Amino acid sequence: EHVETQYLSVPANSRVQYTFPELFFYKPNLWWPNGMGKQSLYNVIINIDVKEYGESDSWSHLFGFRKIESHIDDATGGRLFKVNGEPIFIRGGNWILSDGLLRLSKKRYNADIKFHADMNLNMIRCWGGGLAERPEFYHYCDYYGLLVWQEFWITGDVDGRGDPISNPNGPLDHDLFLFCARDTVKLLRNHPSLALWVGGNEQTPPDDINTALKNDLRLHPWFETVDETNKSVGHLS
Amino acid sequence: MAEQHRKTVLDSGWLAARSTEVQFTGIQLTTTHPPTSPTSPWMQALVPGTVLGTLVKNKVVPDPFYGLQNEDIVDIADSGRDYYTFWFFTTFDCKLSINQHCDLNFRGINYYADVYLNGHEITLPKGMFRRHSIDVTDILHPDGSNLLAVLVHPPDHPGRIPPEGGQGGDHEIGKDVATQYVEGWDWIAPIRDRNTGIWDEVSISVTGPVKIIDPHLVSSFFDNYERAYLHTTTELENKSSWTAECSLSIQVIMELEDNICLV
Repeated sequence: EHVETQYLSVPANSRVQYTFPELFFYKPNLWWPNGMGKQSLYNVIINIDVKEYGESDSWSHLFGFRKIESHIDDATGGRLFKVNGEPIFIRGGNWILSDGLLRLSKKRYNADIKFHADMNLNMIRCWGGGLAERPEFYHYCDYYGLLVWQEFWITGDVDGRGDPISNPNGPLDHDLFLFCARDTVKLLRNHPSLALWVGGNEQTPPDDINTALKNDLRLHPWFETVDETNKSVGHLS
Repeated sequence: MAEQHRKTVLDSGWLAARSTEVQFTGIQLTTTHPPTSPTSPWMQALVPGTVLGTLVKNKVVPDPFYGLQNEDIVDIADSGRDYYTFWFFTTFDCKLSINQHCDLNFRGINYYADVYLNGHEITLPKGMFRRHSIDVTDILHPDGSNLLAVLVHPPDHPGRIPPEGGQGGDHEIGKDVATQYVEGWDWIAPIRDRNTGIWDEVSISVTGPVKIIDPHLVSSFFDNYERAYLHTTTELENKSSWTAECSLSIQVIMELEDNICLV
């Protein structure tokens, strides 16, 4: 029942954006972090056929149905997380990167991330002085149930703190920073383990970058919908 | 991971050489004077990987992670940028049929590069954390065999490590959009080439006239998670010169265990 086909024309030499009518699921198997339940994953496959040509392109991604919420708790000042409406006690580990010379491999990611799951952790925090981690990293976090806190490329030591104060206005090219951030979000946004984008380590990015990131990453108003029975407010997961 | 079903990863058969030791241009390397084997100044290259990763693999420099060997590797601040500006070269087969299109994709270059394919030059803009996708349909060789050379340049501000070291060295690297630990931190010594290189996946993807780009999958929930919706948006690019009448389909399959699917 989870197949949908739409017919459309794409003008010559053009690039268009298309949104499918939403697909309905009754009681889908939810994706849960390590220690809270199964990491149920669905394989989403998109194909496009062109008349008088045949199949032109196809794409697939493992997807997990889950809703992750977090907010700063007034009493403690700490960030509280909920997954699928259930509060979760975060047991997290710091992650810088797999190898200082960027000799990255699926095998190593699999071993490293399974190790974190075996240590009974349920979150990995990717430090801002390292990398925006790679799809292979996120794939194994999806698979083993490690939520990911992913920082952008700002650190206190290098951007505005330290002694002497360094690069108070961050990188020289803010447009380039935002271009890279947007492209990174597009690369990683479909992974169920991605729980939180964070501006930087021990430092807020320069105001213009921070404002743009907050704006780009806010909950799309379209998903702030009220269910026709007014029983609940649907949320972008 | 997201899978493009027409993707061929180019991760073998690469050669590398220091730019100052190669007397040919990118156009010559990809037409009349391609390197044919790992003979000096060319060596087997690690792609994806960095310049230093390739030098360590070929034992041109000691492994920086043993003892104080990192001290034996010249730092880019002392050697100058050209010393770590490297050529990477490979060949690949790709023969297109009518109405097919081919993209050459780089998922990560640190920090920018000049790409040469069969004598054609394309410049990849700066930034370590951005993908590059080049439509190479019109510059592939008809016989299917293609020559690719990539000249990779280090970050603009590699900085200089102060004698006392410190977190992020002199912090110059922070002026670029690149990983910041490479000038050294409390947990790692400075990375001598600042991780210059083709540090992530290189691939070619072959599609028909219309290509799927960066779909976005979003789920929304109602009635205590009993009712859920999958919202899917994608970009589509029609590279042909005629309007494409398309049927676009989405299918969702429950992944049970490793590669066993419930349809």
